[in-house]
Parts: sequence; structure tokens; C-alpha cells
Amino acid sequence: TVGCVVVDSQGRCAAATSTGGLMNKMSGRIGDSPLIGAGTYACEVCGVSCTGEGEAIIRGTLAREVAAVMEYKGYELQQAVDFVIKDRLDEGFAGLIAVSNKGEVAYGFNCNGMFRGCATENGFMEVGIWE
Amino acid sequence: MSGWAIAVHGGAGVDPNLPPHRQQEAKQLLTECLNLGISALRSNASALDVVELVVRKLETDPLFNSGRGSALTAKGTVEMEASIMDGTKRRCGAVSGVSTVKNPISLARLVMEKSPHSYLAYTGAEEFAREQGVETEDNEYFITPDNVGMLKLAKEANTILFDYRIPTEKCAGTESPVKMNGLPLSIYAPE
Repeated sequence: TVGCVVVDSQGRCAAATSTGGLMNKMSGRIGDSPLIGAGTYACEVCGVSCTGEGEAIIRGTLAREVAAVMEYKGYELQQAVDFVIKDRLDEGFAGLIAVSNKGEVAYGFNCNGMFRGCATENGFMEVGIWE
Repeated sequence: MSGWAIAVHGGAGVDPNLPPHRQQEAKQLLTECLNLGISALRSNASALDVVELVVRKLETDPLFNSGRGSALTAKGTVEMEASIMDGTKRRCGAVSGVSTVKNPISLARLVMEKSPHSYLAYTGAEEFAREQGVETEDNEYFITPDNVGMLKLAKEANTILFDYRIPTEKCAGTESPVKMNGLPLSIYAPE
């Protein structure tokens, strides 16, 4: 699975996710990536793209949940990401990337690694795999 | 006015024994994608345009599981999925089960912008792709030799599982102390 989330200089958020699914999957299997709210979500507050165990991501409506706790609990972006990874994944393994309309970037995962990279306008840039 | 920001991913759940050169390849591609997105953002491209641009690049490179290099079904075919969402108006588009569309993310955007629907799948998605004139490829374009080998190993190990990439340097049966869904993590990654 691959994904990208962006907030532009006007504060507009967007998210995109694309995948081939699982090796040896049953024909017809649909995962989280195309499901808005599960693997992908964007609103006025943030943009989120998920990866990992699709079935767990669907159960947790992971991407929308990040936006929901920001909207309803007033969490900051990283706080929302940490909460969702810790409390909304039951026994599943997954990761996600997110941006906020304030120009913040965050990521989180509960498995041993996630291929990811992020950058912000103030010069921050990071590419990593492991924790 | 806020500052721009961008993040990309190429999958979660990585074999801890992933060879260094494959880690380096992954990091290099992620860096290229970030730079592509940064350049577009500096040129005042919209967030929606940038996420599509970056994911198209990731779909075109066989390194990660999307587009060319997608995981294979049990039948050895490709069934790809993608979605895109514009936060400003909460518009969204998604496709599933596409097997010939070179860049499923762009088809998802067309579903959002050119159809009255949010989600098209299988034959309907393929028909819509033809109507819209998107670039297509034979199913074989998406199937890499690495993935054919991984499917064979997955079948031998009787694993239909959460993720697919078995490092070519290792055997599917190799014991790993790290497990996911009761199975060695080495049969997954990188997802």
C-alpha cells in the first residue's frame, strides 16, 4: 500500500491511498484503502492515509477516527494519531500518516516499521522505516 | 495562511531482516516522492493535485505494493484499489478491482469529479476508465517476477494473509521471533 497526505499553503487538506491488496488474496476481496473513512479520509481539519491490516483498519474506521477526536475531543494532530493507534486498533497492526490544516505532520504505527517520509514548509524533512 | 506539509508512506509491517540495499531503495523512492511533492507545493499546486501526483509516482514504481508491483490474487491476477479525498468539500472517489488501469488513483479522482458516484468497482470501474480514456496496460504489466515468486511461496506456505512480500533472500519457512496474526512477520512486509 502507498499513500500521501498534504496540506497546502492555503490550509486545504487532501489524502490519497492506493494498493494491490494482499498476496494470495481471494479474488473480490476489498480492503481498507478504497473505503473512505477507513483507509483514507480528509476534511477541513486533517488528511489521513492508512496502511497495514485492512480488516482491522476497517473495523476501527481509523482515518476518520483521527479527524473525529480532533474535532470532538480537541486533540492536536500527533495526540489524535497516537490515541487512534493505541486505542482503536484492537489486535490489528497498522500505521498511518496525517497532516493538519495548521501545517503539522504526524505519523504512527504499532508494528515494527513503516516506510514513510514527511516534510514541512519550515524545512523539516524525515525519511524512515523503523521506530 | 498555514504552512504546507506533506507525508508519504509505502506500507507498514516490515521484515526486520529486510536487506540494507532494499531499505536504501525504499528510502530513496520516498525521498524522491517527497521532493516531487515539495516542488509542486512550492509552485502553489493544490493539496489534491499533489497527493495524486505523488501516488501516481508510487504506483508507477514496482517497489511498493500498488500499481505496477501490486500484490497478486490467488489466481495470479492483479486487482487494484485506490481512493482520494478532498478535505475542503469532503469530496471523495474510490475504485476497487481494477486490473488494467495504469494509475488507479487518477481513476479514483475521475470518479470523484466526473461521475455522480463515490465508488466504482470491477467491471463498472473498468468501463468508466474506458469512457474517460485513462491510460491502461495489460494485466501482465503490473505483475513483476518478484511477485510471481512471492505468490508461489505464499501458496506453498498456505498463507493468504496480511501482506505478501517475502524477502527473496529468505525462505517463507524461516523462523522469525516477530509474529503477526500468528505467522512469522517475514512472510509479510512491506505493507
